[in-house]
Amino acid sequence: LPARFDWRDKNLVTPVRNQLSCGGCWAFSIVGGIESAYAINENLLEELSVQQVIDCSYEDNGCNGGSTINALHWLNKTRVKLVRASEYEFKAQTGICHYFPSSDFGVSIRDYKAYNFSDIEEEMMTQLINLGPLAATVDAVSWQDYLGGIIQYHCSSGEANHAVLITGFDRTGDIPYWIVKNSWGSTWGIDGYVHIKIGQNVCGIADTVSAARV
Amino acid sequence: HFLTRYGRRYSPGSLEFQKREHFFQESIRRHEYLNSPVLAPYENNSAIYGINRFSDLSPEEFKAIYLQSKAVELPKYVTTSAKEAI
Repeated sequence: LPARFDWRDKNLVTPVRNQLSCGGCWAFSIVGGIESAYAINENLLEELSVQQVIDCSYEDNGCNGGSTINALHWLNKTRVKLVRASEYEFKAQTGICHYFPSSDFGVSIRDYKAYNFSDIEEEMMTQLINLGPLAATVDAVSWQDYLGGIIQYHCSSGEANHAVLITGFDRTGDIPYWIVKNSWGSTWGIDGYVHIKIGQNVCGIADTVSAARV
Repeated sequence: HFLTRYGRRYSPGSLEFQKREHFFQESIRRHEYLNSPVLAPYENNSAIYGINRFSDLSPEEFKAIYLQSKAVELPKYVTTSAKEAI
Protein backbone atom coordinates (compact mmCIF):
# COMPACT_ATOMS: atom_id res chain seq x y z
CA LEU A 1 0.00 0.00 0.00
CA PRO A 2 1.27 3.49 -0.77
CA ALA A 3 1.72 5.98 2.08
CA ARG A 4 -0.73 8.32 0.40
CA PHE A 5 -3.44 7.69 -2.16
CA ASP A 6 -6.27 9.93 -3.32
CA TRP A 7 -8.47 9.43 -6.38
CA ARG A 8 -8.67 13.23 -6.64
CA ASP A 9 -5.01 13.28 -7.69
CA LYS A 10 -6.01 11.42 -10.85
CA ASN A 11 -8.94 13.81 -11.49
CA LEU A 12 -11.40 10.96 -11.03
CA VAL A 13 -13.62 12.57 -8.38
CA THR A 14 -16.38 15.09 -9.15
CA PRO A 15 -16.52 18.40 -7.22
CA VAL A 16 -18.12 18.60 -3.77
CA ARG A 17 -21.87 19.21 -3.91
CA ASN A 18 -24.34 20.71 -1.49
CA GLN A 19 -27.37 18.69 -0.40
CA LEU A 20 -28.91 21.89 1.04
CA SER A 21 -31.86 21.04 3.29
CA CYS A 22 -32.49 17.67 1.63
CA GLY A 23 -31.66 14.57 3.70
CA GLY A 24 -30.29 12.82 0.64
CA CYS A 25 -26.69 12.21 1.76
CA TRP A 26 -27.15 8.51 0.99
CA ALA A 27 -27.80 9.35 -2.68
CA PHE A 28 -24.89 11.82 -2.92
CA SER A 29 -22.60 9.19 -1.47
CA ILE A 30 -23.39 6.39 -3.92
CA VAL A 31 -23.72 8.64 -6.96
CA GLY A 32 -20.25 10.05 -6.15
CA GLY A 33 -18.92 6.49 -6.08
CA ILE A 34 -20.58 5.59 -9.38
CA GLU A 35 -19.22 8.78 -11.03
CA SER A 36 -15.70 7.80 -10.03
CA ALA A 37 -16.14 4.12 -10.99
CA TYR A 38 -17.33 5.25 -14.43
CA ALA A 39 -14.43 7.72 -14.73
CA ILE A 40 -11.92 5.00 -13.78
CA ASN A 41 -13.35 2.66 -16.46
CA GLU A 42 -14.02 5.15 -19.24
CA ASN A 43 -11.59 7.94 -18.38
CA LEU A 44 -14.53 10.35 -18.53
CA LEU A 45 -15.65 12.22 -15.43
CA GLU A 46 -19.38 13.01 -15.61
CA GLU A 47 -21.59 14.48 -12.91
CA LEU A 48 -24.54 12.11 -12.65
CA SER A 49 -28.01 12.81 -11.32
CA VAL A 50 -28.46 12.55 -7.57
CA GLN A 51 -32.05 13.75 -7.95
CA GLN A 52 -32.85 10.68 -10.07
CA VAL A 53 -31.79 8.41 -7.20
CA ILE A 54 -33.69 10.54 -4.65
CA ASP A 55 -36.88 10.44 -6.74
CA CYS A 56 -36.73 6.90 -8.06
CA SER A 57 -35.13 4.63 -5.42
CA TYR A 58 -38.43 3.35 -4.06
CA GLU A 59 -36.81 1.48 -1.17
CA ASP A 60 -35.73 4.85 0.27
CA ASN A 61 -37.50 8.00 1.39
CA GLY A 62 -35.99 10.64 -0.86
CA CYS A 63 -35.03 13.81 0.99
CA ASN A 64 -36.45 12.32 4.20
CA GLY A 65 -33.70 9.73 4.36
CA GLY A 66 -32.46 6.50 2.90
CA SER A 67 -29.70 3.96 2.85
CA THR A 68 -26.72 3.57 0.55
CA ILE A 69 -27.26 -0.20 0.47
CA ASN A 70 -30.96 0.05 -0.45
CA ALA A 71 -30.10 2.47 -3.25
CA LEU A 72 -27.35 0.20 -4.60
CA HIS A 73 -29.73 -2.76 -4.37
CA TRP A 74 -32.32 -0.83 -6.40
CA LEU A 75 -29.77 0.27 -9.02
CA ASN A 76 -28.45 -3.27 -9.34
CA LYS A 77 -31.88 -4.86 -9.56
CA THR A 78 -33.38 -2.44 -12.07
CA ARG A 79 -30.20 -1.61 -14.04
CA VAL A 80 -31.53 1.95 -14.24
CA LYS A 81 -29.18 4.26 -16.12
CA LEU A 82 -28.17 7.35 -14.16
CA VAL A 83 -28.40 10.33 -16.48
CA ARG A 84 -26.26 13.46 -16.36
CA ALA A 85 -26.89 15.85 -13.47
CA SER A 86 -27.57 18.61 -15.99
CA GLU A 87 -30.43 16.57 -17.49
CA TYR A 88 -32.08 15.75 -14.16
CA GLU A 89 -31.15 18.64 -11.90
CA PHE A 90 -30.98 18.64 -8.12
CA LYS A 91 -34.07 20.31 -6.61
CA ALA A 92 -33.39 19.69 -2.88
CA GLN A 93 -36.80 18.04 -2.49
CA THR A 94 -38.27 14.69 -3.43
CA GLY A 95 -40.10 14.73 -6.74
CA ILE A 96 -41.76 12.39 -9.21
CA CYS A 97 -39.43 9.84 -10.81
CA HIS A 98 -38.58 10.76 -14.40
CA TYR A 99 -37.88 8.10 -17.02
CA PHE A 100 -35.55 8.45 -20.00
CA PRO A 101 -35.29 6.54 -23.29
CA SER A 102 -32.81 3.68 -23.06
CA SER A 103 -30.91 5.17 -26.01
CA ASP A 104 -30.02 8.27 -23.93
CA PHE A 105 -26.63 8.52 -22.24
CA GLY A 106 -26.59 7.00 -18.79
CA VAL A 107 -24.49 4.91 -16.43
CA SER A 108 -25.84 1.71 -14.91
CA ILE A 109 -24.15 -0.53 -12.40
CA ARG A 110 -23.23 -4.17 -13.05
CA ASP A 111 -22.72 -5.23 -9.49
CA TYR A 112 -21.82 -3.88 -6.06
CA LYS A 113 -19.90 -4.96 -2.99
CA ALA A 114 -20.92 -4.03 0.55
CA TYR A 115 -19.07 -5.12 3.67
CA ASN A 116 -18.21 -4.28 7.25
CA PHE A 117 -14.48 -3.56 7.49
CA SER A 118 -14.27 -2.75 11.19
CA ASP A 119 -10.95 -4.09 12.61
CA ILE A 120 -9.52 -4.43 9.08
CA GLU A 121 -9.18 -0.86 7.84
CA GLU A 122 -5.90 -1.85 6.17
CA GLU A 123 -7.91 -4.16 3.89
CA MET A 124 -10.30 -1.27 3.25
CA MET A 125 -7.35 0.72 1.84
CA THR A 126 -6.65 -2.11 -0.60
CA GLN A 127 -10.30 -2.15 -1.66
CA LEU A 128 -10.25 1.63 -2.13
CA ILE A 129 -7.34 1.28 -4.54
CA ASN A 130 -8.84 -1.73 -6.34
CA LEU A 131 -12.49 -0.65 -6.58
CA GLY A 132 -12.39 3.17 -6.49
CA PRO A 133 -13.85 5.60 -3.92
CA LEU A 134 -15.92 3.85 -1.26
CA ALA A 135 -19.35 4.92 -0.02
CA ALA A 136 -19.51 4.73 3.77
CA THR A 137 -21.87 5.61 6.59
CA VAL A 138 -20.72 7.48 9.70
CA ASP A 139 -21.83 9.04 12.94
CA ALA A 140 -21.67 12.75 12.04
CA VAL A 141 -23.28 14.37 15.09
CA SER A 142 -20.08 16.24 16.00
CA TRP A 143 -19.55 17.31 12.39
CA GLN A 144 -22.03 20.14 12.96
CA ASP A 145 -19.10 22.06 14.44
CA TYR A 146 -16.19 20.66 12.42
CA LEU A 147 -13.76 23.17 10.89
CA GLY A 148 -10.75 21.04 9.94
CA GLY A 149 -8.07 18.66 11.16
CA ILE A 150 -8.22 14.92 11.78
CA ILE A 151 -11.21 13.61 13.72
CA GLN A 152 -10.07 11.20 16.43
CA TYR A 153 -12.54 11.75 19.27
CA HIS A 154 -16.20 12.66 19.85
CA CYS A 155 -17.40 10.25 17.20
CA SER A 156 -19.00 6.84 17.78
CA SER A 157 -19.11 3.63 15.81
CA GLY A 158 -22.32 1.64 15.42
CA GLU A 159 -24.47 4.80 15.31
CA ALA A 160 -24.43 5.74 11.65
CA ASN A 161 -26.64 8.62 10.60
CA HIS A 162 -24.85 10.11 7.58
CA ALA A 163 -23.37 8.86 4.30
CA VAL A 164 -20.14 10.04 2.65
CA LEU A 165 -17.58 9.00 0.04
CA ILE A 166 -14.01 7.96 0.95
CA THR A 167 -11.72 9.10 -1.84
CA GLY A 168 -8.31 8.35 -0.33
CA PHE A 169 -6.02 8.00 2.66
CA ASP A 170 -2.85 9.58 3.96
CA ARG A 171 -0.36 7.81 6.22
CA THR A 172 2.57 10.16 5.74
CA GLY A 173 2.10 12.02 9.05
CA ASP A 174 1.88 11.03 12.73
CA ILE A 175 -1.84 10.32 12.48
CA PRO A 176 -2.97 8.30 9.45
CA TYR A 177 -6.34 9.44 8.09
CA TRP A 178 -9.07 8.77 5.58
CA ILE A 179 -9.85 11.53 3.07
CA VAL A 180 -13.63 11.79 3.01
CA LYS A 181 -15.83 13.75 0.61
CA ASN A 182 -18.96 15.21 2.17
CA SER A 183 -22.05 16.75 0.53
CA TRP A 184 -22.43 19.94 2.57
CA GLY A 185 -20.80 22.27 0.05
CA SER A 186 -17.16 23.23 -0.43
CA THR A 187 -17.19 25.88 2.33
CA TRP A 188 -17.70 23.25 5.04
CA GLY A 189 -14.67 21.47 6.57
CA ILE A 190 -11.54 21.22 4.43
CA ASP A 191 -12.93 22.42 1.08
CA GLY A 192 -15.93 20.16 1.63
CA TYR A 193 -13.83 17.22 2.85
CA VAL A 194 -13.19 15.80 6.32
CA HIS A 195 -10.23 13.81 7.62
CA ILE A 196 -10.88 10.82 9.89
CA LYS A 197 -8.24 8.86 11.75
CA ILE A 198 -7.53 5.40 10.35
CA GLY A 199 -7.81 2.54 12.86
CA GLN A 200 -10.27 2.15 15.74
CA ASN A 201 -13.21 2.55 13.36
CA VAL A 202 -13.56 6.27 14.23
CA CYS A 203 -17.10 7.55 13.48
CA GLY A 204 -17.97 4.00 12.35
CA ILE A 205 -16.27 4.73 9.03
CA ALA A 206 -15.62 1.01 8.41
CA ASP A 207 -19.03 -0.34 9.48
CA THR A 208 -20.96 0.00 6.21
CA VAL A 209 -18.70 0.31 3.19
CA SER A 210 -19.80 -0.20 -0.39
CA ALA A 211 -18.67 0.25 -3.98
CA ALA A 212 -20.42 -0.24 -7.31
CA ARG A 213 -18.98 -1.71 -10.52
CA VAL A 214 -20.16 -0.03 -13.70
CA HIS B 1 -20.36 38.84 11.39
CA PHE B 2 -22.05 35.40 11.38
CA LEU B 3 -25.31 36.84 9.99
CA THR B 4 -23.51 38.67 7.20
CA ARG B 5 -21.17 35.82 6.33
CA TYR B 6 -23.90 33.21 6.07
CA GLY B 7 -26.62 35.48 4.65
CA ARG B 8 -29.05 35.15 7.56
CA ARG B 9 -31.90 37.68 7.65
CA TYR B 10 -33.39 37.46 11.13
CA SER B 11 -34.99 40.72 12.25
CA PRO B 12 -33.12 41.90 15.35
CA GLY B 13 -35.24 41.44 18.47
CA SER B 14 -37.64 38.97 16.83
CA LEU B 15 -38.42 35.64 18.46
CA GLU B 16 -36.60 33.87 15.62
CA PHE B 17 -33.53 36.06 16.20
CA GLN B 18 -33.56 35.24 19.92
CA LYS B 19 -33.95 31.53 19.23
CA ARG B 20 -31.06 31.53 16.74
CA GLU B 21 -28.90 33.58 19.08
CA HIS B 22 -29.55 31.03 21.81
CA PHE B 23 -28.52 28.14 19.53
CA PHE B 24 -25.44 30.13 18.49
CA GLN B 25 -24.39 30.62 22.15
CA GLU B 26 -25.02 26.92 22.78
CA SER B 27 -22.76 26.06 19.86
CA ILE B 28 -19.96 28.21 21.34
CA ARG B 29 -20.23 26.20 24.56
CA ARG B 30 -20.17 23.00 22.52
CA HIS B 31 -16.98 24.12 20.74
CA GLU B 32 -15.28 24.70 24.10
CA TYR B 33 -16.22 21.16 25.10
CA LEU B 34 -15.15 19.58 21.80
CA ASN B 35 -11.84 21.50 21.73
CA SER B 36 -11.08 20.79 25.39
CA PRO B 37 -7.57 19.29 25.69
CA VAL B 38 -8.75 17.25 28.67
CA LEU B 39 -11.35 15.36 26.65
CA ALA B 40 -9.38 15.23 23.41
CA PRO B 41 -5.61 15.49 23.96
CA TYR B 42 -4.26 17.92 21.39
CA GLU B 43 -2.02 16.36 18.80
CA ASN B 44 -0.67 17.80 15.65
CA ASN B 45 -3.48 18.06 13.07
CA SER B 46 -6.20 17.28 15.65
CA ALA B 47 -9.73 18.22 14.62
CA ILE B 48 -10.82 21.77 15.42
CA TYR B 49 -14.41 22.71 16.12
CA GLY B 50 -15.87 26.20 15.83
CA ILE B 51 -18.34 28.51 14.14
CA ASN B 52 -19.57 27.44 10.73
CA ARG B 53 -22.85 27.78 8.83
CA PHE B 54 -24.57 25.25 11.11
CA SER B 55 -23.88 27.25 14.29
CA ASP B 56 -27.38 28.74 14.54
CA LEU B 57 -29.08 25.32 14.34
CA SER B 58 -29.95 23.25 17.38
CA PRO B 59 -28.42 19.74 17.37
CA GLU B 60 -31.96 18.39 16.87
CA GLU B 61 -32.53 20.56 13.80
CA PHE B 62 -29.13 19.60 12.41
CA LYS B 63 -29.92 15.93 12.92
CA ALA B 64 -33.37 16.22 11.33
CA ILE B 65 -32.03 17.92 8.20
CA TYR B 66 -28.57 16.52 7.60
CA LEU B 67 -28.32 13.16 9.37
CA GLN B 68 -30.85 11.10 7.46
CA SER B 69 -28.90 8.02 6.49
CA LYS B 70 -30.36 4.76 7.73
CA ALA B 71 -27.95 2.24 9.23
CA VAL B 72 -27.67 -1.23 7.70
CA GLU B 73 -25.90 -4.27 9.18
CA LEU B 74 -23.44 -5.80 6.73
CA PRO B 75 -21.44 -9.03 6.79
CA LYS B 76 -17.82 -8.74 7.90
CA TYR B 77 -15.32 -8.69 5.09
CA VAL B 78 -13.27 -11.89 5.10
CA THR B 79 -9.65 -11.33 4.08
CA THR B 80 -7.94 -13.65 1.60
CA SER B 81 -5.65 -15.04 4.31
CA ALA B 82 -8.67 -15.82 6.50
CA LYS B 83 -10.42 -17.53 3.57
CA GLU B 84 -7.30 -19.64 2.95
CA ALA B 85 -7.16 -20.60 6.62
CA ILE B 86 -10.79 -21.74 6.48
